[in-house]
Amino acid sequence: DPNMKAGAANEGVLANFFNSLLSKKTGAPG
Amino acid sequence: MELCESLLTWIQTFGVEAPCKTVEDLTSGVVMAQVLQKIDIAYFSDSWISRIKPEVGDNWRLKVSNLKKILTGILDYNQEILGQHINDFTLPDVNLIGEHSDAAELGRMLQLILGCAVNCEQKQEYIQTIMMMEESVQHVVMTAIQELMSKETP
Repeated sequence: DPNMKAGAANEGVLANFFNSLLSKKTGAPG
Repeated sequence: MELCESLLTWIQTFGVEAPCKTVEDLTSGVVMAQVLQKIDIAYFSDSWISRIKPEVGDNWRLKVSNLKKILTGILDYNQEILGQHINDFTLPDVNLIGEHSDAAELGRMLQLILGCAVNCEQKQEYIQTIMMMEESVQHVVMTAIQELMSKETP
């Protein structure tokens, strides 16, 4: 089903983005 | 409008005391101040929040005064705590929010608060909450964060 595939791809994009955000180092240096 | 609607849904996940269901609920700035305090209570302390007038009614001047303090607080937080400047981002027009409950401008104000949430020390909690939200909301949130990230410089 193309809709299901598109939905899964969409979920993947979102998960990738937010996971990368979780691992991003933040905060002022020092 | 889509940005404002989605971020209004997101702001409700903080469970603050003040009502936060509609654009009008947010124009006094009280909800935003309470959310910022949840994001970083050390920076947005009781002393800071005491400068935000809680009972503004329909007085747009008081609303704008509150919103100005909040916008300044957000920008200072970005610079002093997160160590980043936001360049080329058209800042929200607080007069339009206070006087006319402008949803587009409110959306941009909430976008800046989103930037604080996903970069602060407790960001894990906030990002995980976003990941539990409806996909359409997550999409808008992702785009809003990406836009901010493209304008940040250390």
